[in-house]
Amino acid sequence: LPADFDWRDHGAVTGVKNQGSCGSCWSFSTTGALEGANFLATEKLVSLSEQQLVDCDHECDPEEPGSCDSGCNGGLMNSAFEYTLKAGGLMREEDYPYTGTDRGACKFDKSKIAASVANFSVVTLDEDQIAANLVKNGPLAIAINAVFMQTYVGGVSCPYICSRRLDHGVLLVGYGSAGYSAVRMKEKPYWIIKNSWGESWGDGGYYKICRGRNICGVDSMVSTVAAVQTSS
Amino acid sequence: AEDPLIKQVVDGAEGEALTDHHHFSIFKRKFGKSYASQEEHDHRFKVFRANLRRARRHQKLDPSAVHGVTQFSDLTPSEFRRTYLGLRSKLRLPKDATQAPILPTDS
Repeated sequence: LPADFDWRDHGAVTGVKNQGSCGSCWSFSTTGALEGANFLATEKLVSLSEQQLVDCDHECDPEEPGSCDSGCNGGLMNSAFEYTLKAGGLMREEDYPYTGTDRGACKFDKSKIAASVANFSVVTLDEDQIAANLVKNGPLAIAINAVFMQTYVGGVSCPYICSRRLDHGVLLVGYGSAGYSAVRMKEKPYWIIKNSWGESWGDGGYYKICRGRNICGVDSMVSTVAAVQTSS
Repeated sequence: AEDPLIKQVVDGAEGEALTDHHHFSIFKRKFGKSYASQEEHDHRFKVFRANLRRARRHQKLDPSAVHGVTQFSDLTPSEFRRTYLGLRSKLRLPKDATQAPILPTDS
Protein backbone atom coordinates (compact mmCIF):
# COMPACT_ATOMS: atom_id res chain seq x y z
CA LEU A 1 0.00 0.00 0.00
CA PRO A 2 1.28 3.50 -0.75
CA ALA A 3 2.09 5.58 2.32
CA ASP A 4 -0.06 8.43 1.02
CA PHE A 5 -2.96 8.18 -1.38
CA ASP A 6 -5.63 10.64 -2.52
CA TRP A 7 -8.23 9.97 -5.22
CA ARG A 8 -8.49 13.71 -5.79
CA ASP A 9 -5.01 13.52 -7.36
CA HIS A 10 -6.34 10.94 -9.80
CA GLY A 11 -9.40 12.91 -10.88
CA ALA A 12 -11.92 10.56 -9.32
CA VAL A 13 -13.60 13.05 -6.96
CA THR A 14 -16.08 15.78 -7.91
CA GLY A 15 -16.08 19.20 -6.22
CA VAL A 16 -17.32 19.60 -2.67
CA LYS A 17 -21.12 19.83 -2.59
CA ASN A 18 -23.51 21.29 -0.04
CA GLN A 19 -26.47 19.39 1.37
CA GLY A 20 -27.92 22.57 2.91
CA SER A 21 -30.49 22.33 5.69
CA CYS A 22 -31.45 18.76 4.84
CA GLY A 23 -30.48 15.47 6.51
CA SER A 24 -29.33 14.00 3.20
CA CYS A 25 -25.68 13.29 4.00
CA TRP A 26 -26.29 9.63 3.11
CA SER A 27 -27.12 10.57 -0.49
CA PHE A 28 -23.88 12.54 -0.92
CA SER A 29 -21.83 9.68 0.49
CA THR A 30 -23.58 7.32 -1.94
CA THR A 31 -23.12 9.49 -5.03
CA GLY A 32 -19.49 10.18 -4.11
CA ALA A 33 -18.67 6.49 -3.97
CA LEU A 34 -20.49 5.78 -7.23
CA GLU A 35 -18.88 8.80 -8.95
CA GLY A 36 -15.49 7.34 -8.06
CA ALA A 37 -16.39 3.81 -9.11
CA ASN A 38 -17.88 5.09 -12.36
CA PHE A 39 -14.66 7.02 -13.00
CA LEU A 40 -12.65 3.82 -12.59
CA ALA A 41 -15.04 1.98 -14.95
CA THR A 42 -15.31 4.69 -17.63
CA GLU A 43 -12.44 7.14 -16.97
CA LYS A 44 -15.10 9.86 -16.95
CA LEU A 45 -15.88 11.86 -13.85
CA VAL A 46 -19.59 12.53 -13.80
CA SER A 47 -21.37 14.31 -10.96
CA LEU A 48 -24.38 12.21 -9.96
CA SER A 49 -27.77 13.24 -8.60
CA GLU A 50 -28.37 13.24 -4.85
CA GLN A 51 -31.86 14.64 -5.47
CA GLN A 52 -32.86 11.44 -7.25
CA LEU A 53 -31.99 9.55 -4.05
CA VAL A 54 -33.76 12.15 -1.87
CA ASP A 55 -36.95 12.03 -3.98
CA CYS A 56 -37.09 8.46 -5.23
CA ASP A 57 -35.19 6.21 -2.84
CA HIS A 58 -37.46 4.84 -0.12
CA GLU A 59 -35.57 1.58 0.23
CA CYS A 60 -36.26 -0.04 3.56
CA ASP A 61 -34.20 -2.29 5.71
CA PRO A 62 -35.70 -5.72 4.96
CA GLU A 63 -35.42 -6.77 8.53
CA GLU A 64 -36.45 -3.58 10.22
CA PRO A 65 -39.75 -2.16 9.01
CA GLY A 66 -39.80 1.61 9.16
CA SER A 67 -36.05 1.95 8.77
CA CYS A 68 -36.20 3.39 5.27
CA ASP A 69 -34.32 5.99 3.29
CA SER A 70 -36.37 9.12 3.85
CA GLY A 71 -35.00 12.11 2.00
CA CYS A 72 -34.09 14.95 4.36
CA ASN A 73 -35.11 12.82 7.32
CA GLY A 74 -32.18 10.51 6.87
CA GLY A 75 -31.06 7.35 5.10
CA LEU A 76 -28.30 4.79 4.83
CA MET A 77 -25.71 4.38 2.10
CA ASN A 78 -26.12 0.62 1.89
CA SER A 79 -29.84 0.99 1.35
CA ALA A 80 -29.17 3.69 -1.22
CA PHE A 81 -26.86 1.34 -3.13
CA GLU A 82 -29.63 -1.25 -2.96
CA TYR A 83 -32.09 1.26 -4.40
CA THR A 84 -29.64 2.28 -7.14
CA LEU A 85 -29.10 -1.38 -8.01
CA LYS A 86 -32.84 -1.92 -8.38
CA ALA A 87 -33.58 1.37 -10.15
CA GLY A 88 -30.88 0.72 -12.70
CA GLY A 89 -28.66 3.64 -11.82
CA LEU A 90 -28.39 7.35 -11.03
CA MET A 91 -28.89 10.32 -13.28
CA ARG A 92 -26.45 13.18 -13.79
CA GLU A 93 -26.49 16.05 -11.30
CA GLU A 94 -27.27 18.47 -14.12
CA ASP A 95 -30.24 16.37 -15.30
CA TYR A 96 -31.68 16.08 -11.78
CA PRO A 97 -30.27 19.02 -9.78
CA TYR A 98 -30.14 19.17 -6.01
CA THR A 99 -32.75 21.35 -4.28
CA GLY A 100 -32.13 20.41 -0.65
CA THR A 101 -35.81 19.71 0.01
CA ASP A 102 -37.73 16.45 -0.11
CA ARG A 103 -41.15 17.76 -0.99
CA GLY A 104 -40.85 17.14 -4.73
CA ALA A 105 -42.11 14.10 -6.58
CA CYS A 106 -39.69 11.58 -8.02
CA LYS A 107 -38.52 12.72 -11.47
CA PHE A 108 -36.32 9.75 -12.27
CA ASP A 109 -35.84 9.22 -16.01
CA LYS A 110 -34.52 5.74 -16.77
CA SER A 111 -33.33 6.85 -20.20
CA LYS A 112 -30.93 9.30 -18.56
CA ILE A 113 -29.02 6.96 -16.28
CA ALA A 114 -25.39 8.07 -16.11
CA ALA A 115 -23.97 5.43 -13.80
CA SER A 116 -25.09 2.04 -12.53
CA VAL A 117 -24.16 -0.15 -9.61
CA ALA A 118 -22.79 -3.58 -10.43
CA ASN A 119 -22.48 -4.60 -6.80
CA PHE A 120 -21.53 -3.21 -3.44
CA SER A 121 -20.00 -4.70 -0.34
CA VAL A 122 -19.10 -3.90 3.22
CA VAL A 123 -15.45 -3.66 4.19
CA THR A 124 -14.23 -5.10 7.47
CA LEU A 125 -13.18 -2.88 10.34
CA ASP A 126 -9.48 -3.55 9.59
CA GLU A 127 -7.80 -0.28 8.54
CA ASP A 128 -5.37 -1.94 6.15
CA GLN A 129 -8.30 -3.58 4.40
CA ILE A 130 -10.09 -0.25 4.27
CA ALA A 131 -6.99 1.38 2.76
CA ALA A 132 -6.56 -1.48 0.26
CA ASN A 133 -10.21 -1.28 -0.82
CA LEU A 134 -9.88 2.49 -1.14
CA VAL A 135 -6.84 2.21 -3.40
CA LYS A 136 -8.31 -0.66 -5.47
CA ASN A 137 -11.98 0.23 -5.75
CA GLY A 138 -12.14 4.02 -5.40
CA PRO A 139 -13.55 6.32 -2.71
CA LEU A 140 -15.54 4.56 0.00
CA ALA A 141 -18.89 5.47 1.56
CA ILE A 142 -18.35 5.66 5.31
CA ALA A 143 -20.16 6.82 8.43
CA ILE A 144 -18.76 8.80 11.34
CA ASN A 145 -19.79 10.54 14.55
CA ALA A 146 -19.83 14.24 13.75
CA VAL A 147 -19.61 15.67 17.26
CA PHE A 148 -16.23 17.34 16.69
CA MET A 149 -17.14 18.38 13.15
CA GLN A 150 -19.49 21.14 14.27
CA THR A 151 -16.51 23.19 15.50
CA TYR A 152 -13.78 21.83 13.19
CA VAL A 153 -11.85 24.47 11.23
CA GLY A 154 -8.74 22.57 10.06
CA GLY A 155 -5.80 20.32 10.85
CA VAL A 156 -5.88 16.61 11.72
CA SER A 157 -8.58 15.77 14.26
CA CYS A 158 -7.33 13.25 16.80
CA PRO A 159 -9.55 13.65 19.89
CA TYR A 160 -8.76 11.80 23.10
CA ILE A 161 -12.32 10.57 23.35
CA CYS A 162 -15.07 10.51 20.75
CA SER A 163 -18.36 8.66 20.58
CA ARG A 164 -18.59 5.87 18.00
CA ARG A 165 -22.32 6.35 17.60
CA LEU A 166 -22.57 6.96 13.87
CA ASP A 167 -24.71 9.90 12.76
CA HIS A 168 -23.20 11.26 9.57
CA GLY A 169 -22.47 9.82 6.11
CA VAL A 170 -19.34 11.04 4.32
CA LEU A 171 -16.83 9.91 1.67
CA LEU A 172 -13.34 8.51 2.31
CA VAL A 173 -11.14 9.72 -0.57
CA GLY A 174 -7.62 9.09 0.70
CA TYR A 175 -5.17 8.95 3.51
CA GLY A 176 -1.91 10.66 4.52
CA SER A 177 0.99 9.34 6.48
CA ALA A 178 2.07 12.37 8.46
CA GLY A 179 -0.30 14.74 10.16
CA TYR A 180 1.39 16.21 13.20
CA SER A 181 -0.27 15.50 16.55
CA ALA A 182 0.95 17.99 19.18
CA VAL A 183 -0.31 15.98 22.17
CA ARG A 184 1.37 12.85 20.90
CA MET A 185 4.33 14.88 19.63
CA LYS A 186 4.68 12.74 16.56
CA GLU A 187 3.42 12.37 13.05
CA LYS A 188 0.18 10.46 12.81
CA PRO A 189 -1.42 8.85 9.73
CA TYR A 190 -4.85 10.24 8.90
CA TRP A 191 -7.86 9.66 6.69
CA ILE A 192 -8.99 12.33 4.17
CA ILE A 193 -12.76 12.67 4.19
CA LYS A 194 -14.95 14.61 1.76
CA ASN A 195 -17.89 16.23 3.51
CA SER A 196 -21.04 17.80 2.05
CA TRP A 197 -21.25 21.14 3.88
CA GLY A 198 -19.69 23.27 1.17
CA GLU A 199 -16.09 24.37 0.59
CA SER A 200 -16.16 27.06 3.27
CA TRP A 201 -16.43 24.45 6.02
CA GLY A 202 -13.38 22.69 7.49
CA ASP A 203 -10.27 22.16 5.36
CA GLY A 204 -11.73 23.31 2.01
CA GLY A 205 -14.78 21.14 2.64
CA TYR A 206 -12.67 18.21 3.81
CA TYR A 207 -12.10 16.67 7.22
CA LYS A 208 -8.90 14.95 8.30
CA ILE A 209 -9.10 12.47 11.15
CA CYS A 210 -6.30 10.34 12.48
CA ARG A 211 -6.15 6.65 11.79
CA GLY A 212 -5.56 3.79 14.11
CA ARG A 213 -8.26 3.65 16.78
CA ASN A 214 -11.56 3.74 14.91
CA ILE A 215 -11.88 7.30 16.24
CA CYS A 216 -15.44 8.60 16.13
CA GLY A 217 -16.40 5.24 14.56
CA VAL A 218 -14.73 6.15 11.27
CA ASP A 219 -13.93 2.48 10.48
CA SER A 220 -17.25 1.03 11.58
CA MET A 221 -19.41 1.32 8.48
CA VAL A 222 -17.41 1.25 5.26
CA SER A 223 -18.96 0.33 1.91
CA THR A 224 -17.36 -0.09 -1.45
CA VAL A 225 -19.29 -0.03 -4.72
CA ALA A 226 -18.44 -1.24 -8.21
CA ALA A 227 -19.98 0.49 -11.23
CA VAL A 228 -20.87 -0.83 -14.64
CA GLN A 229 -20.14 1.13 -17.80
CA THR A 230 -23.27 2.72 -19.19
CA SER A 231 -23.64 4.94 -22.18
CA SER A 232 -26.22 7.70 -21.97
CA ALA B 1 -4.32 27.96 26.68
CA GLU B 2 -4.62 31.64 25.57
CA ASP B 3 -6.33 31.67 22.15
CA PRO B 4 -4.03 33.76 19.95
CA LEU B 5 -7.00 35.01 17.93
CA ILE B 6 -8.78 36.59 20.89
CA LYS B 7 -7.04 39.60 22.51
CA GLN B 8 -8.52 40.43 25.91
CA VAL B 9 -9.08 44.22 25.86
CA VAL B 10 -11.03 44.56 29.14
CA ASP B 11 -10.92 42.32 32.20
CA GLY B 12 -13.47 39.93 33.58
CA ALA B 13 -16.85 38.64 32.38
CA GLU B 14 -17.74 42.03 30.87
CA GLY B 15 -14.66 41.82 28.71
CA GLU B 16 -15.43 38.29 27.64
CA ALA B 17 -19.03 39.29 26.75
CA LEU B 18 -17.68 42.17 24.72
CA THR B 19 -15.30 39.84 22.86
CA ASP B 20 -18.09 37.32 22.20
CA HIS B 21 -20.23 40.12 20.79
CA HIS B 22 -17.38 41.02 18.51
CA HIS B 23 -17.04 37.40 17.41
CA PHE B 24 -20.78 37.14 16.85
CA SER B 25 -20.74 40.24 14.62
CA ILE B 26 -17.93 38.78 12.52
CA PHE B 27 -19.78 35.43 12.39
CA LYS B 28 -23.02 37.05 11.18
CA ARG B 29 -21.20 39.03 8.51
CA LYS B 30 -19.07 36.09 7.31
CA PHE B 31 -21.94 33.61 7.04
CA GLY B 32 -24.66 36.11 6.08
CA LYS B 33 -26.76 35.35 9.16
CA SER B 34 -29.79 37.43 10.10
CA TYR B 35 -32.56 36.74 12.60
CA ALA B 36 -36.24 37.60 12.40
CA SER B 37 -36.51 39.25 15.81
CA GLN B 38 -34.37 40.70 18.61
CA GLU B 39 -35.54 37.80 20.76
CA GLU B 40 -34.32 35.27 18.19
CA HIS B 41 -31.09 37.26 17.86
CA ASP B 42 -30.48 37.15 21.61
CA HIS B 43 -31.24 33.43 21.69
CA ARG B 44 -28.79 32.74 18.87
CA PHE B 45 -26.14 34.87 20.58
CA LYS B 46 -26.53 32.78 23.72
CA VAL B 47 -26.18 29.57 21.66
CA PHE B 48 -23.18 31.11 19.88
CA ARG B 49 -21.46 31.84 23.19
CA ALA B 50 -22.11 28.28 24.36
CA ASN B 51 -20.61 27.01 21.09
CA LEU B 52 -17.52 29.21 21.60
CA ARG B 53 -17.05 27.45 24.93
CA ARG B 54 -17.63 24.08 23.21
CA ALA B 55 -15.03 24.98 20.57
CA ARG B 56 -12.52 25.74 23.32
CA ARG B 57 -13.34 22.41 24.99
CA HIS B 58 -12.97 20.60 21.66
CA GLN B 59 -9.65 22.39 21.15
CA LYS B 60 -8.40 20.99 24.46
CA LEU B 61 -9.72 17.50 23.67
CA ASP B 62 -8.42 17.59 20.10
CA PRO B 63 -5.22 19.69 20.09
CA SER B 64 -3.89 18.53 16.71
CA ALA B 65 -6.90 20.03 14.94
CA VAL B 66 -8.09 23.63 14.87
CA HIS B 67 -11.52 24.21 16.36
CA GLY B 68 -13.39 27.49 16.31
CA VAL B 69 -16.30 29.27 14.66
CA THR B 70 -18.04 27.53 11.76
CA GLN B 71 -21.32 28.17 9.92
CA PHE B 72 -22.99 25.97 12.55
CA SER B 73 -21.91 28.06 15.56
CA ASP B 74 -25.40 29.49 16.14
CA LEU B 75 -27.00 26.02 16.32
CA THR B 76 -27.41 23.83 19.37
CA PRO B 77 -25.85 20.37 19.01
CA SER B 78 -29.29 18.78 18.59
CA GLU B 79 -30.33 21.33 15.90
CA PHE B 80 -27.02 20.65 14.16
CA ARG B 81 -27.52 16.86 14.27
CA ARG B 82 -31.19 17.06 13.21
CA THR B 83 -30.61 19.41 10.27
CA TYR B 84 -27.16 18.80 8.80
CA LEU B 85 -26.40 15.10 9.28
CA GLY B 86 -28.96 12.46 8.29
CA LEU B 87 -27.52 8.98 8.78
CA ARG B 88 -29.95 6.30 9.80
CA SER B 89 -27.43 4.31 11.79
CA LYS B 90 -28.70 0.83 11.33
CA LEU B 91 -25.71 -1.46 11.01
CA ARG B 92 -27.52 -4.12 9.04
CA LEU B 93 -26.54 -5.60 5.73
CA PRO B 94 -29.17 -5.34 2.97
CA LYS B 95 -29.65 -8.53 0.99
CA ASP B 96 -27.29 -7.66 -1.88
CA ALA B 97 -24.47 -6.38 0.25
CA THR B 98 -21.68 -8.85 0.53
CA GLN B 99 -18.54 -8.81 2.58
CA ALA B 100 -15.72 -7.26 0.53
CA PRO B 101 -13.01 -9.80 -0.31
CA ILE B 102 -9.82 -9.60 1.75
CA LEU B 103 -7.20 -7.81 -0.33
CA PRO B 104 -3.41 -8.22 -0.13
CA THR B 105 -1.83 -5.33 1.75
CA ASP B 106 1.79 -6.42 1.96
CA SER B 107 2.96 -5.52 -1.53
